[in-house]
Formats: sequence, structure tokens, C-alpha cells
Amino acid sequence: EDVVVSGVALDKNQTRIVVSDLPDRPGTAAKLFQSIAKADVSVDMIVQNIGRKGLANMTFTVARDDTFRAEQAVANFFGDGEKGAAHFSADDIAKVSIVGVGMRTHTGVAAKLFESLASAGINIQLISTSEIKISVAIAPDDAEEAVRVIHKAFALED
Amino acid sequence: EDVVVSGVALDKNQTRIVVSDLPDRPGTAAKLFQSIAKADVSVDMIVQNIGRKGLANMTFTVARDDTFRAEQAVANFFGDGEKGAAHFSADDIAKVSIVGVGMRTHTGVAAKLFESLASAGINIQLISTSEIKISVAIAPDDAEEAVRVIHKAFALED
Ligand SMILES: C[C@@H](O)[C@H](N)C(=O)O
Ligand SMILES: C[C@@H](O)[C@H](N)C(=O)O
Repeated sequence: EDVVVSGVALDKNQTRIVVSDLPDRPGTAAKLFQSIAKADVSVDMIVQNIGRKGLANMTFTVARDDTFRAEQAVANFFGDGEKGAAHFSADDIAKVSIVGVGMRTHTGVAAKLFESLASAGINIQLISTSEIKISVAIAPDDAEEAVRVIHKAFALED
Repeated sequence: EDVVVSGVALDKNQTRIVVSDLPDRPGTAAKLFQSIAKADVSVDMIVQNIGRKGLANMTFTVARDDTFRAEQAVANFFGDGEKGAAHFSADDIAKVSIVGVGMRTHTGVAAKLFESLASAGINIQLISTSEIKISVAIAPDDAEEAVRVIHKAFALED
């Protein structure tokens, strides 16, 4: 399958909310997202990596205007006794994605994306992929530069 | 946007490779994926969550048959001096995804998916999302039960 990276998408208007040291057992993610859904907060990215020592971190991103409501939903989740060692924090991010067919079978595309960001000294905070898309979260100040170097790396129209 | 969860996809044949305690600075992801691309290993999911204390964990999944080659690619990456405190491990997983339009704006869909897995006592190891898909990694032994409870939760045809 030939890879055609057809474009770069940028959303500078997101906030990432990291809920750390959650009990890594069935039901935790369900309770957290029940609380977020009850608050009627739309979530964009949801990222969870493998836990360690029985604890896991979950990160989700929301539109910046929804940050306060999302934080309240997380606080309500804690109020229900789920706490343990868990804590949460919120920070502004920009989400940059490359879109195209055949992404999945081409590790070279991921390497090229990461190289272009590294060349500009841009640190990757979050990574999430699907068959047609690779998304990364970076600092909002790096957004324009990221789009510029990715356009260049994949020879996309400006 | 109405949500239409149109189906459940299952891939029981994956391995997750976790590379832990990587230096969380520009260039690390590029070097790791250059090594994986050089070994011509196709990667499915790539998941990275926010780092802590300057270290980050990156997880990627490959077809089970590619495990050995992927592990060698990671070992080569370490050989280049990138190591630090980093280490890696590999485990079999099953990847279960729900697919449909409008997923992103409906946190309730994510909550329902997580609830259905929790009801079956299935622990979620990894989560990765896109506009049209939510994917989770679970233990391979839980795969059939996961598909069953998700079908039921979203009233999908068997
Ligand atoms: C951390 C969270 O995902 C947990 N493993 C669960 O299944 O709910
Ligand atoms: C951990 C890795 O993603 C690192 N932050 C980088 O930008 O390469």
C-alpha cells in the first residue's frame, strides 16, 4: 500500500487533562468517563499507556473553553471515592496530525514525522495513531513551526 | 452529530512493545522509529502519554510474527547509546476497536465502551482514539468476551 500523506491538521485550541496514578483495574476508566459524559464535555484524544505497579495514567484532551467543566467532572469522579493516589493537572496543548491512507503499514512515515519535529527542537508530549492518522500533542507555541517543518518533510503544498 | 457505532473490530494477533523511561526530549521518538523503520517492521498502534520527571514511555504494537524483529530494532536503538534508564518488554495483546462516525463528540460512547469491559471484569491496558474509532488493548484471553459485551452494549448484530 502506497502511503499518501495528504495533509496536516492543526488544533491549537486544546487542553490536555492528565489523571495520574489511577487504580489500574477494571471499572476505573468507566467511572471517570461516566463523570465526564455526565458533565456533557466533548473529548477529543484519549490516551492511556501501560500501567506500572498497579497504577495507570489517563490523558484526555478537550476544547480550551471546556477546561473548567472537565476539571470539575474529574473532581466529581474523585469525590466518589475513586481517589487512591490519583491526582490531575491541565495544560494547554496544540494537536498536530498527519493524515493519509496506508499510514499503518509505513513505520517510515512515523519516523519522518518525529524527525521533522526533532529537527525543529519540538518535544512530543502525546502520541496517538489510527490507520489513517498520526496525532501528536506539542506546546501551543510550537504549533506554527511544527506545521512548517511537517509540510517541508512531506513536500505538501503550503 | 449523531453517533453511529457501526461495528467492532478485533485483532488477537498483536504484541505490544513498551519502551520505558526514555529521555523525554526532542529526537528520542525519531531515533527509535528510525530503527524500527530500518528493520522494516510495520507498526499498528503507537501510544505515548505525558512524561514525568523527564522520562516518557512509548508503546507500539506489531503483528505477533514481527515481535522478534521489533525487539531487535529496539535493541539496536539502545546500542546507539540512547539508553539512559530505558528498558523494554513485550507482551501479547488483543486490540478491540469500536468504529463509527461522530465518536469524537460523544464522550458517552467512550463511557459505554469502558463500562461494558468493566462489567466483564476486563482490564484496559492501552487506549487510543481518533474521530472515527476508539481502540483498546486487552489480554488476548479476554478478546471473545470483550467482543460479546460490546456487541450487547451497542446493540450490534452478532
Ligand atoms: C486505568 C484503567 O483503564 C483501567 N485499567 C480500567 O480498565 O478501567
Ligand atoms: C519521548 C519522546 O516522544 C520525546 N518527547 C520526543 O519528542 O522525541
